[in-house]
Amino acid sequence: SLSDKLKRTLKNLRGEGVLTREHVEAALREIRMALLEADVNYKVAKDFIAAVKEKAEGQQVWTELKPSEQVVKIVYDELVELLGGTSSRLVFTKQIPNVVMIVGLQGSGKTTSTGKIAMWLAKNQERKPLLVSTDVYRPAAREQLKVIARATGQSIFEMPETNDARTLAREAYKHAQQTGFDTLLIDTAGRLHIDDELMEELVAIKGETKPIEILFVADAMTGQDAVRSGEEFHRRVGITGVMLTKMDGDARGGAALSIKQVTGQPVKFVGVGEKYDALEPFYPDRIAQRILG
Amino acid sequence: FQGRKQIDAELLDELEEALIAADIGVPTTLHILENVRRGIARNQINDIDALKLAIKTELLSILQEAEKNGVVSEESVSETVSPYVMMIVGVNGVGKTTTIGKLAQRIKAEGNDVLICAADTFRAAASDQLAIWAERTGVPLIQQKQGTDPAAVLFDSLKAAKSRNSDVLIVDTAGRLHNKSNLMAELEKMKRVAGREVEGAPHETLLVIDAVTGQNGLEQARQFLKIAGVTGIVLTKLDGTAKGGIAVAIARELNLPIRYAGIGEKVDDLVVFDAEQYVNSLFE
Ligand SMILES: Nc1nc2c(ncn2[C@@H]2O[C@H](COP(=O)(O)OP(=O)(O)OP(=O)(O)O)[C@@H](O)[C@H]2O)c(=O)[nH]1
Ligand SMILES: Nc1nc2c(ncn2[C@@H]2O[C@H](COP(=O)(O)OP(=O)(O)OP(=O)(O)O)[C@@H](O)[C@H]2O)c(=O)[nH]1
Ligand SMILES: [Mg+2]
Ligand SMILES: [Mg+2]
Repeated sequence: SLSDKLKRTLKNLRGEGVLTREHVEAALREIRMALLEADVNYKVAKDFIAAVKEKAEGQQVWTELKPSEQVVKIVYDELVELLGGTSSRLVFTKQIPNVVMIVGLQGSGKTTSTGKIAMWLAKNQERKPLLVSTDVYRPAAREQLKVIARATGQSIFEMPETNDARTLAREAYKHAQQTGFDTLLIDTAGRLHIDDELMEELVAIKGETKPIEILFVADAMTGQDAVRSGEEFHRRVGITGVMLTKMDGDARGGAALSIKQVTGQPVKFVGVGEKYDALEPFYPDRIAQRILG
Repeated sequence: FQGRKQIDAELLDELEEALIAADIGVPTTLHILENVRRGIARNQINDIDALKLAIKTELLSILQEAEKNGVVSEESVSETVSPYVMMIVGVNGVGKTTTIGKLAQRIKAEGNDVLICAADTFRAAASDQLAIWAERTGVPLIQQKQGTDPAAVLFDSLKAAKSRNSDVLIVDTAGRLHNKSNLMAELEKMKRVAGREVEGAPHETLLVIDAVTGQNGLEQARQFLKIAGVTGIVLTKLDGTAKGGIAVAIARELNLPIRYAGIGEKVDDLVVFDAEQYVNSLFE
């Protein structure tokens, strides 16, 4: 773990009054390694190290902690602060319906998460959600959401006669308005951030439905590319939050920090399993510990 | 070359970052740069182009070494062993089912009778998804309803393949995280079932790795290799911006070769992995 590595690195340096430049330089290398191993983007790691260096150098040595423990605490606190303590409760308005769009790269867990979020909102925020899949590309995608809706007792809007994502979104919206569902969850097809046509499709769906929330669903095992996809989805569509999936695995989840830093948007939910109740709100301190190993 | 050493230090930093940015990982990056530094010290590398070439050569040798040690191919299995069984495994959402559609197309086009086994009996609409691929490629599919024991579907598929004299059986499995011991045990059980029905089966076990995967991909490969006996890697979603460098770390540590690359969502978007082309693309 990082604490062990820092203990070893710093054990021969004398702790005398202040954290010396020597203490900090020695520790920074270990911290950078830990962040890269945890898949934090190397540019984000660089900025993070610079911030920690500034906070650490010249600080009074705390008598109850060894220098290594003090450095770990500075790093941990900085990480928790950056990951941000924003509430994961979605903020709704009086409008019927409030629309939540679910977007992201292929295979990240959007369809499964749409079912989970619907269940969570019904249970924890007393919402009446309607689901719709606008994935007209992937084989059996609409069927997949239908099976999930049935399994979780949710209502789903279907329009098998169309193969246009925009039409599905628009008609689902009207249906929610007319039948009083206060929340519309729109599952979208996985797509590459460099696919202009498909990114335009997301902008069009957004235009039709004016969502209060656009959640970027990202896989916890995403590596250095998290910055590129997160940034591009934010630039072109505008995300309002992130859901990090497959956190029941052993990926350290550094992508969370990378995406937060580059989009400024908070992680709101975490997926922790394949079942539809496997959703948790995001706790910055937990993922900070996980990133630091 | 007055300022040569100076240039190299900064340039080496830039190149180190390029390798890290490609998800090659710190240990493999340091290993490559160490060898390169030795070449610089011996005056064998004297300018930027030579430096880039040296790094490319290091990467290529890692991948080619794995190809040598790696794999089983269909040619190494006797003609009398039938069907040739390919199991497709990996964590959730990486592209297993889609890859099978592409593989079925390719293998059928080579003149084989292909049969597909829908052994993901867990996830919503998993067999519906595979059924559409089977229909698109004109390949028969063996499936059972959701909740059936996957080993039972596999067993039925092996029996069907033998009675139909299929040349190749491709087995789709449910996505599973490598730290779930019960799910990994399920995979082990499926291998035993295959081995009892057909000599040496599964003859090929391909681990599908998503090109966006970071360092966790190495742990995925370690666990799947240990428990499911992986023989090769399929690197998917290389049509994105991620470089899939974790496959290089996997090649170096575990000697697993990359057999195919997924470059899109359509049935023809699968290529036999070309190490030289890949290494060149890392520096674009
Ligand atoms: N273990 C685990 N698996 C998950 C989690 N979230 C989703 N999955 C699995 O990840 C796989 C992909 O999920 P999907 O919901 O189909 O992903 P998607 O983003 O909709 O995929 P596309 O629509 O093709 O882009 C499935 O096997 C899910 O069961 C999670 O939090 N933990
Ligand atoms: N761009 C791109 N997308 C791909 C590629 N391979 C698969 N996909 C997409 O990735 C998503 C997931 O593919 P699946 O084949 O369902 O993945 P899987 O591993 O079978 O998923 P689970 O069975 O749920 O674990 C789908 O949207 C595919 O179209 C590829 O090479 N490039
Ligand atoms: Mg989906
Ligand atoms: Mg699948």
